[in-house]
Amino acid sequence: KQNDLIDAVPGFDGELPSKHYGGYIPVGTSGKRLYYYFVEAETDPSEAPVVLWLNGGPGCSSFDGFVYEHGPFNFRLADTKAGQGVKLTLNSYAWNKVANMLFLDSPAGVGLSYSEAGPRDYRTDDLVTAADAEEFLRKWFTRYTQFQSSRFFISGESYAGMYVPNLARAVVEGNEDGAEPYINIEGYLIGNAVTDTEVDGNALPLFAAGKSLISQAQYDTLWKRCDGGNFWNASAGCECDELLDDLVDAVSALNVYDVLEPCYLGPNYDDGEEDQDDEGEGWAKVQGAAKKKKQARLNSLQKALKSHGRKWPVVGSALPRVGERVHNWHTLG
Amino acid sequence: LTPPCTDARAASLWLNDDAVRSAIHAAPKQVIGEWTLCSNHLFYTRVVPSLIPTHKSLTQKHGLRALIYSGDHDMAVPHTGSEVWTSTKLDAPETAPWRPWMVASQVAGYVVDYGSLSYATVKGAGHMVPTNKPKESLTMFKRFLDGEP
Repeated sequence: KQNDLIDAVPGFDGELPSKHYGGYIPVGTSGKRLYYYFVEAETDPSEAPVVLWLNGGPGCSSFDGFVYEHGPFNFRLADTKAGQGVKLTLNSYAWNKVANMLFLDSPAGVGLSYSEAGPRDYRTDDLVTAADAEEFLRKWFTRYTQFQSSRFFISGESYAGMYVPNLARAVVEGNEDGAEPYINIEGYLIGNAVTDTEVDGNALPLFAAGKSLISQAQYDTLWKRCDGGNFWNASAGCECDELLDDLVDAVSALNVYDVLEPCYLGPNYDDGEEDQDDEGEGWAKVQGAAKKKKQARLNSLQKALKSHGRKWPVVGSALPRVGERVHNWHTLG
Repeated sequence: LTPPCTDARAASLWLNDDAVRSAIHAAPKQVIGEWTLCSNHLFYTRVVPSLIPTHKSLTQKHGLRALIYSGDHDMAVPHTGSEVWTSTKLDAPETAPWRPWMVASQVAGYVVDYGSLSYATVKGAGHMVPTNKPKESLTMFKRFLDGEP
């Protein structure tokens, strides 16, 4: 454990507000080594729960959560004399404000996790992934004995909708079978969780109609032609399948992960090789287009509000002072 | 390697810096190669078509608490699917109805309880909820850990 203690983090100036640990734990017998980054809670880690975080994919690194979602730092690209660098500042909304956060790259072959046996160990499935992660957890709690009695939760998002329940089941069943050490699991949480082939497969048309990305008439036709909303297993070439293709075309220019956000590099960009110059130019273009779109939206919002004769505060205008009464302000909630 | 629309430059630069690898005790690039947001080494097979029976078992038989949440602007795993399976496939009674949940007097999303499993939306968030709504996410996370409504 002491060998895994992180003294300082490049890009961050100052003292870490809690203890950080990083390192490998071997699982299986063929040389798989799973990487973890553990951030102790900023207040009273001995009383705070331990929460495991898993990103999805399958195949995506949990450093996505660490860097972009709820890790201890905000990461910012910065120009330096030597080129582009990364500056780290403390994240006011880091989840380790209230919990001991354990980020795990899983399965082997993802992120910083690997196998000494090489690619043959990167062939895996839901159950092997869960079994390896359970073994990791029991070894981790053996290394960090002071957290063995802590309340424990498993969390994640996306394809971790598969990882998390499978791992929770492995932990529960392992506990029942007497596996050591006992893991004091209390619950789990999952965001935008992949769960069920049929239900997930039927979700997009209703979402697209509900967000007005397609018309209600288009949705109604889809519903009828797809056997009353049975979208997920349409036979190739049938009318339902063709209409689903139309739907996908209609939304394909949007950012699939957030229909309100601009799409970095465009939705069809698939060049795995990174070219910083091209990326910068592409990003600047996307940002510029997004800025114009945003201004257009603001203009139309202001026109619409004027036509209703209301004095709504809009983005960029002065906010009301404390105690100042603003007509209908509270309905903005 | 990188999902569409995703800017992974900061993470890629940082995690492929030799000094960072050394500081966080990760294997060097010469041994395990470049860090990428998503792996192209993996040959992964999905063998469990549905996790709904597992959710039922974990929450109804083994007594675990669960929070399923959705950023309501995500189109990759839309909230419409999660709402369907949590409301109709768990065979669990609704113990608290669909209602707004608040952060600083603002509606942060909606939540409904089915026994020890809650389903919540986070308004205006995409697939990576804490990225878009950090304050609301931390509040939701803390309330769940503390067993608060």
